[in-house]
Amino acid sequence: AAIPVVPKGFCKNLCHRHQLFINFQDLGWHKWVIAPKGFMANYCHGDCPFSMTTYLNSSNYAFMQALMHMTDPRVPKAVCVPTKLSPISVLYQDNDKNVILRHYEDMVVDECGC
Amino acid sequence: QTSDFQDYDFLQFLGLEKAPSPHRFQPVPRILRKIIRAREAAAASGASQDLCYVKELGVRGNLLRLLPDQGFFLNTQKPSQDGSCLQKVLYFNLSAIKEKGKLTMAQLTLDLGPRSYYNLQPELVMALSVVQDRGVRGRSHPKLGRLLAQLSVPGPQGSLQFNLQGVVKDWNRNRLKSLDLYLQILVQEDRYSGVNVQLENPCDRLIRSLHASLLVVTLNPKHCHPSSRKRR
Repeated sequence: AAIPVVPKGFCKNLCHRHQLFINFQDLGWHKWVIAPKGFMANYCHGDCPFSMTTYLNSSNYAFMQALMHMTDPRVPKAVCVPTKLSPISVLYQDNDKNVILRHYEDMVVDECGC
Repeated sequence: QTSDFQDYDFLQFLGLEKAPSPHRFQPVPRILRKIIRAREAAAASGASQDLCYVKELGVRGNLLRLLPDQGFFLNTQKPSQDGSCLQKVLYFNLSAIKEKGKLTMAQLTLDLGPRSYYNLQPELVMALSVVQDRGVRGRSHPKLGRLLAQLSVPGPQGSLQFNLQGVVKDWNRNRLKSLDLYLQILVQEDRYSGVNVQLENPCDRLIRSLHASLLVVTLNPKHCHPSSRKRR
């Protein structure tokens, strides 16, 4: 079947990455976090209609779930989740005068998909 | 109220009970700045990173901690009878390492201060030993254990690094609460005598500029095993 053309303005409701920057200064943490100044706390949000699951970086499972949802609406739609994550490193000082460099994996959402 | 709640959760997530409130920032060693800049550059370029390997140090680990020396000098007067210019007990509080996992590196950095601009600098002989028993501060001499390093350097010239593999083994075996080391520095007078230029006493300069710190690297297998998904 031809993939239906997505109507104008429909895109912003579709599943995609929303950018959100956490500035440590806003939390008052700049007094003990040496670097970085903050980090991208992006999140995934948006609709996962059947048409989305055929060409976006979505999983086969999402395609099947969307297909089942069309057949039987009691089956929930596929959901919008991170498909690529990256780590951050935080250099900070604790109360015992120790300087600590700690790595946290899966902290930043780079890509989203259904 | 809401932001406090988020604050608390976020701090717990970062592995902290509460937000540190340091009076002043400790000097951050170049190596830590170099690592975090490399990580930030890699993140900005989207390059994939192995969180569990610190390539700048050549060891596996996902948490680096710099512990300041909290020890004390044993002699601050001029060279004592055995000619040693400086005797110091270095003390590092290892109980600060709270996270699970194993130690993969313990690197002692001794900064003896910058090179003096006089070419004639006294040669220094340094001996670093493990302290078995600290004795009573100011009254008795510490009881020494194994000698960790002995070397002579042609005068103060910035930082010297010592990788203490024995300490790594001991800590992984029974999570030591502290590390006590004994540092003795002797001045080789012969290169120094006969100089008529009035130079500052090398001991005073050493005692004033010595700065010691211990960089420890820990590897948490829960975070570093590639297949494990972190529990939310």
